Parts: sequence; C-alpha cells; structure tokens
Amino acid sequence: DKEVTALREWQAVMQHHDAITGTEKQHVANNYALKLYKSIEKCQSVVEVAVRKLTLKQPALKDPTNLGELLFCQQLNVSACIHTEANHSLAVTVYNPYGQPVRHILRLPVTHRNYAVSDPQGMPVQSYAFLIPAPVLALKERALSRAVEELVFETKLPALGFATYILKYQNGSETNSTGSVATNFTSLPPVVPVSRKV
Amino acid sequence: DKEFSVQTKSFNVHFDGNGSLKAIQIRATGQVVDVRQDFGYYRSFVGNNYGTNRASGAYVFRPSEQEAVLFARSNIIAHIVDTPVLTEVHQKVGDWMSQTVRIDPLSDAIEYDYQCGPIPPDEGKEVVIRWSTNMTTGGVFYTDSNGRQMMQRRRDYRPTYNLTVTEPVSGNYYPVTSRIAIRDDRNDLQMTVLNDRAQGGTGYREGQIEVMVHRRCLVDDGMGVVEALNEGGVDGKGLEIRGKLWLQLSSIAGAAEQHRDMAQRLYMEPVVTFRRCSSLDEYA
Repeated sequence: DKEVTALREWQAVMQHHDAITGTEKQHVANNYALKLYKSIEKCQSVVEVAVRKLTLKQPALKDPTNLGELLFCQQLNVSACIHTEANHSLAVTVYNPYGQPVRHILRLPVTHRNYAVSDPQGMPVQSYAFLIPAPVLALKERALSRAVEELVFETKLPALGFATYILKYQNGSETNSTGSVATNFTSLPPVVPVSRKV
Repeated sequence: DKEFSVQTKSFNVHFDGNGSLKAIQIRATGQVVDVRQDFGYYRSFVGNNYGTNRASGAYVFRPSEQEAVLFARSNIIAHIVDTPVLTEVHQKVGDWMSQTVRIDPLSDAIEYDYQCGPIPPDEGKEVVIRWSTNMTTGGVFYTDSNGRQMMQRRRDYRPTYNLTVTEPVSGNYYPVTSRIAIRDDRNDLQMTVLNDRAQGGTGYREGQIEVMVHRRCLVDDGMGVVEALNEGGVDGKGLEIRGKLWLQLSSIAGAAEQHRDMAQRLYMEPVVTFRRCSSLDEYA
C-alpha cells in the first residue's frame, strides 16, 4: 500500500486543471513529470511481486531462481527500449488488466530482426520487422537508442491475466518476414465475420 | 503513385496516389464516405493584453485568422508497409509534421500515430489535424464530458444564453478529453475520433472534425501564468510530441458501443515487462 499510494496521490494532484490543460508554469510541469515518473517507478516493485507469485504457481517451473528480475521500460512510447536492444534473448510478459481476453499487437524496438518468437505454449509466432519512421528516429528523447526497427507480433492475452512470449536471437540467416513495400493490397487474408453478443 | 485500399473487419479504406486517406467504404451497406485528412495550423494572435488586444497563450486560444494554414496534400511523402498482421502508411507531411496510419485487418478503428514539432519559433502556431467528410452534420458535433456522457455542441450556440460570436473558431472549440464525434442522421452514420490525452477540438464546419494536437505561442496571454507557452523540449529548440488518435465509423446506434468499448481497452492497455533468463526453455 505504501508503494502504490504515491501514484494514487500524484494522480489525484494531476487532475487539477493546470495539469490537464497545460497552464502551469514550466518548472511546475517539470516537477509534475518527475513526480509521476517516480511514483510509477515505485509501483513496479508491486507488479514484480504480483507477477512472481502468479508465475510460481506454474508447476512446470523447476527452478524459481531462474525467473530473473522483472524489467520495465518507460521509453516504448518513443520506440526505444534498453532491454530489447541490449539483450538477445528475453521473456516478455504482457499483463492484461481488462476484464475480457485481448488480442494485442506488440511492438518492440530491436537492433536486429533475427528473432524467433514463441508463445506461452512454446509454439512459434510469426513476427515482422517494421522500420521505425525517420522522424521518430530523430527524436531527441531516444538519443541513446540504437534500434532502427520494431519487432511486431500478435499476442493473445487472457482476461485479467498475463501471457509470456519468448524472444530468442537466431544466428545466421534471417528468420523473420519483413514488412514489404507495396502499392497493392489484394493479397490480404479474407475477412472472417465475427458475431457479437450485446 | 497508385490509389490503393486496405481491408478491415467491416471497411475498405481507400488511399489516393499520395498515400492520403480518401474514402472509407462500409462493406455491409456499400456506403462510401469521403474522408480527407488535413494537417494545418492557426497563427496565434499577438497582443499586449489590454482591452480587446488579448494574445493567444496558455489559457486563451485566439487565432489571428479564422482559417488554418494547411500543409499541401500533394507534398506528402508516403511509404507503405504491408503485412498480414498490420498495414502501415508512413506519411511525411512537412519538415516538422509526420504520422503513421495503422490499419489492423481485424479491427475497425484506424490508428494515427502522429509526431509534431519542434514548431518553428518564427511565429505562434497552433497545430491541428482535421478530417473532412461528405457527411451532413449541420454544425452539430459531440464531445465527451471527461468520460461521462457525450455533450451535444451546436455551431455558435450556448444552451443557457444568447451567444454573439466574435471568435468563430475558438468560440466553437471545446475540450476533448477522450473523444469527439459527428453524426449524419439522414445516412445513419457517426464518425468518432478518440484521443490519448486531453486536447481541444471542434466540428462546427460542415462534415468536419478538427483536433488541436500541439501549440507554441510566443506571448503570454496575461491570464496569470506569466509565461509564454513556449516549451523548449530536450535541447531547447522546441517540444516534439508524439501521440495517437483513433478514427471509428459506424451506424449511429452502434457507435456508442464501439467507442466506449475501445476507450476502455485503450485505458486498460496491456502492460509489458521483460526478464533476462538463464534458461529460456525452462522458463517457457
């Protein structure tokens, strides 16, 4: 509760009109950003504990110490991520806070496109390397990033639950498809009608 | 150089030879809605804040002219990326404006991932993204009230007093905290734009939705903040922003279900975390 309260309180402070509309003075805006960053960072340890508890319920896991530290990235909004760029193999855990199953397209900044992605059942997942547009590459906020592409793949997440996808770097020839430049879209897959219950 | 189209769950989305959005066809009914997207900016009014000489600034949006300066569509440079999981159209609109249009074949929302800035500091500019359609709206549009009901807004009108309009653009601008919509009752159509942050917007021009995405004003508006809205960004040259907008088109009856469901999903977007593992096989 102590860890989460800071975000709870700063979130409340930032419902004040000057934070919503941007009419605060610049040094106040900077302080808001700092406080929000710090309070979000505090919550990461709570998520870490929760995910670790849930993960350890999986009977197949022989060695709990193999879990490693949970890593967060707050730069994905500028297509930069120190973890995906610096590690060739990673477990990517995606948590769905929504009360329904979600199909989510994940975009991870990478320096190489040669990754094999597998789903929670160990089955291969088709991934694509999308070039990051030049104006995004030029953002000052991502000055330390070396990623020029994003690995894009589809994830399927249970309601209020998580799924872990494994990224493994593959030496040798490219194993991933690349988004192709095209002017004709007749090759798209047929559309499957979906019935919905309201 | 060629026109092309992309299929979603219910639509065919048509682009022109420049890679600009041209029309959306609803496959079930065959209806074609012309949808053009423009990027532009209003020049900020510069005043000394005495009497009626109020400047545009942090509190006040006051353009010096009532028409936005638009980026030429013919100058857009587009690059198309097509995969089964996602189709992207990368558009460079100008030196400091670009966007990626993402179309997911299994979703009916078109995603716009825009980037704007640094706005050149030669004059105050208030940057807008605008969708123009052939829908008949009569100057009526809808904005949300911070996630509660959609409020009806009418051109040059206030429900509780007689309004004399002196500022046609800003007098019709309203807060858009999560979404803005227009309706065509005769053709049973609603177009909704959802955003990822509180912005300002309007739909007072016939068949149009306009959202303000960035501002840089060089003069304080004298309303109390005592600073010009002129953020320097990381290097002091001006703030660069990146954000997302989502466009939905549906029948009027189905619109609320669609935009409310999507807003919930955007608010509760999945959280991504990583782990380095000594043995990935064992972890899996």
